[in-house]
Amino acid sequence: KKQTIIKDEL
Amino acid sequence: MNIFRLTGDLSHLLAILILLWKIWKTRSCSGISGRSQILFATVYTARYLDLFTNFVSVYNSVMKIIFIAAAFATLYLIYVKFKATYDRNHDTFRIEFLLAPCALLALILNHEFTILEVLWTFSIYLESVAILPQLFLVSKTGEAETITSHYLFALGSYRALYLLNWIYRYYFEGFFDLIAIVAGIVQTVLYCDFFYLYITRVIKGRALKLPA
Repeated sequence: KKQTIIKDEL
Repeated sequence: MNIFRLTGDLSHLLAILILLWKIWKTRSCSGISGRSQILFATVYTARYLDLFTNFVSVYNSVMKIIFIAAAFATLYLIYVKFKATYDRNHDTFRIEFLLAPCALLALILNHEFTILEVLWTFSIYLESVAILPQLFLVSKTGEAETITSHYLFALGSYRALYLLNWIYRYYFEGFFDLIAIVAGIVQTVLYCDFFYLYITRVIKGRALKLPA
């Protein structure tokens, strides 16, 4: 399932 | 941002600074695996390409720049400035056996088949095994300088703290990223043996010597 999570982690 | 992720990032930053400081102060990179540092530089480069495309926060951008700069500075110290002290004979772990499977897995198992996402996934998988050449070097030499064991402890703790961060985010934000979590568990498990030695020996002021 496509997770359009913004990459806010390092 | 939560306390686990913040302390995790600071632990990561501390590890990188300890390593730079150790090499610079002792003017030697003995006991340090240059190959692991090559993998870390690859991890940060592949992961932080979005540095210029999507801005998250000043903190996020500053840390990314520091991590990339420190990684390449470490490579410079190991392979150029203090090359004579690099332990070439013991730092022999075949990193191609790490790079190829991680690249392959990133192409197959990812959230989205785009350049940035596949590179990010590759960096996540690679980071989980990037410490292997270093742990292999320590096992071959049978010991590690105390400062090097502090470096490893800080580096291992960072991802363990990130696991707590993901538990926190799952319960309070409903956020979870299975790829990062599974890789983070693998990465932290690889340090368990070292954590045991560190807690039982280094904390008590004794040198980190692997049982022969």
